[in-house]
Amino acid sequence: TLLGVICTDAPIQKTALRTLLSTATNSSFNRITVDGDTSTNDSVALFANGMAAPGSDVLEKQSEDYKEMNKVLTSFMEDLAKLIVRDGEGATKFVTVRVTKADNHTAAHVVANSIATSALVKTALYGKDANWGRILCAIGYAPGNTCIRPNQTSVSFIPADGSEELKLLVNGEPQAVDEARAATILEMEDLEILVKLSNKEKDVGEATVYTCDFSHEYVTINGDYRT
Amino acid sequence: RRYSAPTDGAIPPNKAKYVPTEGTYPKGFVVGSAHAQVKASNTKFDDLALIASETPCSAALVTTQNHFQAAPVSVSKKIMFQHQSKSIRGVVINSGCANAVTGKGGREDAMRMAKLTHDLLNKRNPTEDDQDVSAIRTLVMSTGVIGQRLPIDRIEAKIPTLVESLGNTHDHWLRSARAICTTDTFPKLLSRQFTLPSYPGITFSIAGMTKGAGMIHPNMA
Repeated sequence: TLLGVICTDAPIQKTALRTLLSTATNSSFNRITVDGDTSTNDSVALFANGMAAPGSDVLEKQSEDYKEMNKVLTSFMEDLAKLIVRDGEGATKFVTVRVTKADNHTAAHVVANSIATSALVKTALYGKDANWGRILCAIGYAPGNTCIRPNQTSVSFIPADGSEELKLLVNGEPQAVDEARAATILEMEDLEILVKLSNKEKDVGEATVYTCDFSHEYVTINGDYRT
Repeated sequence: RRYSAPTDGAIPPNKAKYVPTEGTYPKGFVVGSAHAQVKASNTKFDDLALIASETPCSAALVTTQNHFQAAPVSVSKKIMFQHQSKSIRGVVINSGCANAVTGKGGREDAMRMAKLTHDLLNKRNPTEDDQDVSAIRTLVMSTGVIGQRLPIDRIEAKIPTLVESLGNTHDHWLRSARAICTTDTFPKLLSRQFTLPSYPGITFSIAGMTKGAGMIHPNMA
């Protein structure tokens, strides 16, 4: 279960507060996954008491203050959400799945989710196996109208140390993978999987989902959680 | 096996960098924690947390879209609806038992937990608004095992201690963040300061705590 409580002493009008929380949630807590199970209890509350500026006008929607508050809150909640993924049960890796050049944002999100929740992708990451075939498989079965074009799809690993990306698949064609370099990249705690779904010049649809690997420890923890 | 893992409460060395040693916290908010032994096997760690504003404040809430919403989710949504998201005092949280799929009795337990906390908060910081309105303005959250009733008597017995524990130091915030954990290996707490264009010379603060390690694929609205 995910629980979250956020408090600020900024003066924010209640309707603005609701929209701020909803918008920030959609690009933070709703973009993480550990095991693909949606809890019965997930809740995030945001409180604003205005105590830092008593007697001031309250922040309302569409103002410059609202836009700034939206940036602050979204960035703050993204950082909180990432902490959950870093502490996923049994997790040893923090993985960013970024899907670009999709037909729209929804399609990009669906594809990113499909990769991020694939048990076989996640076990390969735990085993430090650069198994890009499993990533493609998860892209291919993503539900809904995702308009996948196999001959335009590219997949890379982006190393956390800022070194050059490792291309695994380019326009549907597998690349000669330097297994030693792949192993080095997969040794790092952080990893980004970059998927380009087309060769479009303009990046129409893009989405990022944060996930972790899937280890023996997850089964150990959850095999007897209730008792 | 882990519960409030690791069982000795020690933070794994590779996670220590994510736990803040200091913070800047918003004015007028107080937080606390207490131990009610919600889960029988947890004999050591606080499992009740309270985050409250010293004055009634605006609030917003997003919750799971799972059709089997837990009792505290239903109760908190009802409280928010009744009071139109304003004059809310805070939120009381227990870990160890999710109070989910517990039917009418579970909703009554969640209501009792919220009401007692709210009454004690009102005694601590009475406001004009509260003297006229007896309704509950404190939200409630639970996390832990699904399908079991809350040990509500043990929880109620510790809520006075919980309210007495309220404070606004970094240690208060960290202990409270720790109290909402289940299988988490470290408390998740962040704080930050920021400014807004129309409020020159004023520095605002934001602080937040979260928990979660398993059953994580949120889709809240």
